[in-house]
Amino acid sequence: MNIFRFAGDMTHLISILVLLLKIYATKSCSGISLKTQELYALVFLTRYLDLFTDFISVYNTIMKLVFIASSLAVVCCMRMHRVVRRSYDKDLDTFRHYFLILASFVLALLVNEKFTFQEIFWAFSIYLEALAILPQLVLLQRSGNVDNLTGQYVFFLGAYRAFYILNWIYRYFTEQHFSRWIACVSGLVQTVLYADFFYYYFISWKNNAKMQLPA
Amino acid sequence: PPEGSYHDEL
Repeated sequence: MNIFRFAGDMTHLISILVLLLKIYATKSCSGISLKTQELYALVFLTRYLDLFTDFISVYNTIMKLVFIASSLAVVCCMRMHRVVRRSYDKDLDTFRHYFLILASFVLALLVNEKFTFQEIFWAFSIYLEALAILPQLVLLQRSGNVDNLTGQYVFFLGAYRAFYILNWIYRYFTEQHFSRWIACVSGLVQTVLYADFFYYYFISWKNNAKMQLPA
Repeated sequence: PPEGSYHDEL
């Protein structure tokens, strides 16, 4: 464990807490893409298959449980909760995310560390996570205005993987046999996808104005 | 597996 990775995990946790706060406090999920939430639930379920077989540390196990439980809770809440579900932007959240699932799975079959069940699903979860934010970014683009909590949620979600890139650089230089190029390349793609969001987020923060994404 | 093993990251 290094400071970059710990900062990344905490930033990721903050993004989840901000999302839960937004939904709980406003009893609304407007501006939140259910498809992105479903993709994230799939990412965690397929990445942590070794949750009960490989014990790495208490921290590792607890964080995995928190990520799985929170992503499933948000999906259930957005689908079932009678008040929250009414505020879901169903007609804006139309990204065909099944293609993302299919593309990630095909790529995982072709490019993986080892052709085993667990490794293929691990690579699948890495590729899918890089693309999972797309429905959310498309929804924000279409809805134009971004409310503060939603903007902060997406910002922290993007920032966490940027910390992980620093973590991989650090581990590359400090651990002789460290080679995790699947996660590195995918993490880079993931962070680049946020680039324009970060730009408009910074502009709105600098001008202390409400965040506007160009239609 | 110990820290630094293959999938020790979240």
